Amino acid sequence: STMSADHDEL
Amino acid sequence: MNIFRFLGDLSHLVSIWLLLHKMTTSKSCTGISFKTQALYALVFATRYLDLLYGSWHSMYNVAMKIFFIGSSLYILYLIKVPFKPTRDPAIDTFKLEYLVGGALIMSLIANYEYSFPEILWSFSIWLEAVAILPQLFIIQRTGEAENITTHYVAALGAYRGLYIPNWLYRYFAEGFFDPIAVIAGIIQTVIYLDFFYIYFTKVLKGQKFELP
Repeated sequence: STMSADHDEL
Repeated sequence: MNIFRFLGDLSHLVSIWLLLHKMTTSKSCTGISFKTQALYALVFATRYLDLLYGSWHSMYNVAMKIFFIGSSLYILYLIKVPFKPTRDPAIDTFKLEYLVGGALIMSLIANYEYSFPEILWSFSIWLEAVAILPQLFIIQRTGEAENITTHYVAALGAYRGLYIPNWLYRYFAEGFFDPIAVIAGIIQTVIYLDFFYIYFTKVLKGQKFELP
């Protein structure tokens, strides 16, 4: 699927 | 959350406060790049409207996202409506097409998943990396800047600069590594280095920001 970071940063 | 990220976000809030303070007290947007502000509004819209499809991490995260979207739109309004007569479009001539086009190409090459939300996220990251260029271009063209404007740019640069120790900390403490954010963030910080050199050697020593 995805190695995407969770994008919890601004 | 660690201290570097928190101070970075705080610095980002301070930068927006400085910009609003400059405009509302002088009732002008002289020396401010509308193009840079428009790019930030686009950055925030493309990155933070993930709120609409349920990307809710924490109250802190949600509140900041709403604040950054709202304040960027308010800044565009101030420049375009009440302070419009004080803007000189003739010095704000950086070509946005290159920045938006470059960010679009990078977002298609470097993303974590070939999906609309992930490409939008990547686009916002690459666009943010270069969004300050029209503002720096104005300062370079005019060869000087008001102190308050330089404090604004410095606070903005400190924001992404502080994210670098945050990423180092997260890599070692949490095993977290976000290569796209890190590479774009380093590029963004490097873009500020020239500015920071003059800021530290002149403005912080009480002199006016003037290019040699």
